[in-house]
Amino acid sequence: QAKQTSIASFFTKV
Amino acid sequence: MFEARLASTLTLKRIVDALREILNQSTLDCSDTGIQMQAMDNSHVSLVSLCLRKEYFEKYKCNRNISLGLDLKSLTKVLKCANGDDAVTIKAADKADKVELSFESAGKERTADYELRLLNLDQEHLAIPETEYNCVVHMPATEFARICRDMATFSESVVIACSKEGIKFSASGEMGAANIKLSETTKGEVSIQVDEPVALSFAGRYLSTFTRATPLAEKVKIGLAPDVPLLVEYPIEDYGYIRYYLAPKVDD
Repeated sequence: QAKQTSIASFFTKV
Repeated sequence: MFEARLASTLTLKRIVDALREILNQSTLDCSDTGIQMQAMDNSHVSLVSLCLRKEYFEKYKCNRNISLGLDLKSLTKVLKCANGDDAVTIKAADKADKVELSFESAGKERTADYELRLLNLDQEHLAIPETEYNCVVHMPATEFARICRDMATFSESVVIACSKEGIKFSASGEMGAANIKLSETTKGEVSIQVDEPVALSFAGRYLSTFTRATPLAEKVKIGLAPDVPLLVEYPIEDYGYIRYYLAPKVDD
């Protein structure tokens, strides 16, 4: 079963 | 003082249509170079980034950076009051709590002004790094929309696999399986650049949502690299873009 990742985990907050 | 005029309301309608299924509200950041917007969907699975350079506008004035928090449903209602070939001017005073949209008919015989209340939105800004995509594909935007629609019939997950042979979209579910493969065409409708083959799984529902931007552009650009979000980019003439980023699904 593939799990959806969060977009926020790929980009850093500014 | 912010003021921007577009010769045709149609493109603004199309831009808002491309955003409003993913976002309910968003903040337009206006500066002397143009308008930028960036926001994640409510589930934080995708991110949409809009850029409209000032050259896109017939007239553009922005003395001081200003952020316009907009409710996209309300904006859509206002845009419905205008004809596609009306010119539109967007105006906001510094520190204003409202934005004004003025529409002028093509023959200039009818003008209509609307005010929209601005929202104070807390928005997280994410730095989007420059990514070297291992696979970059350009294809007709209508073809991509068709593929996304057809994939959705079969499964919620869509695997996009790209190699030198082509780009393949696959979905399989209870009903059966679908595979669509596009190869590079000599006429240039489909171009495929591949450094390394990549295969990733994505939520088809989001891909379908991105295709709401189809009327904005002839071609769509797709960027794939291992373990990073998919890029789906629709250029807006030569003066900007809507970029959608979609986080991949990974094996649990």
